[in-house]
Amino acid sequence: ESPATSILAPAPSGDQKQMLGERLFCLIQTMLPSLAAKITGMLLELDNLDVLHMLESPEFLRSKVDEAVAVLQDHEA
Amino acid sequence: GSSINWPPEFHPGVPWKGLQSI
Repeated sequence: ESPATSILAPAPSGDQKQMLGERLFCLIQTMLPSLAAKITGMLLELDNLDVLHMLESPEFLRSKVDEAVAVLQDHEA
Repeated sequence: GSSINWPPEFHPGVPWKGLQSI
């Protein structure tokens, strides 16, 4: 049992995204301060379980953030 | 460039609405 999944159990689905977003934002802010709001927003569109995986795995988080940055740059090009 | 509202931005303390239609 992981601490991360335990935070989701009692929460309605909307609140789950909120909690995941708060945690995700904190992590991404340390990596990409200027893009944290957008990257977090993009990654929150993924399944909650994927987001949980990001919170628990720095390597997975990094890979998804890199993907999101690439998509964002392509979108803004 | 276009100014469509994407991606949605998440800000701590602000209720997340995602891509739900406004």
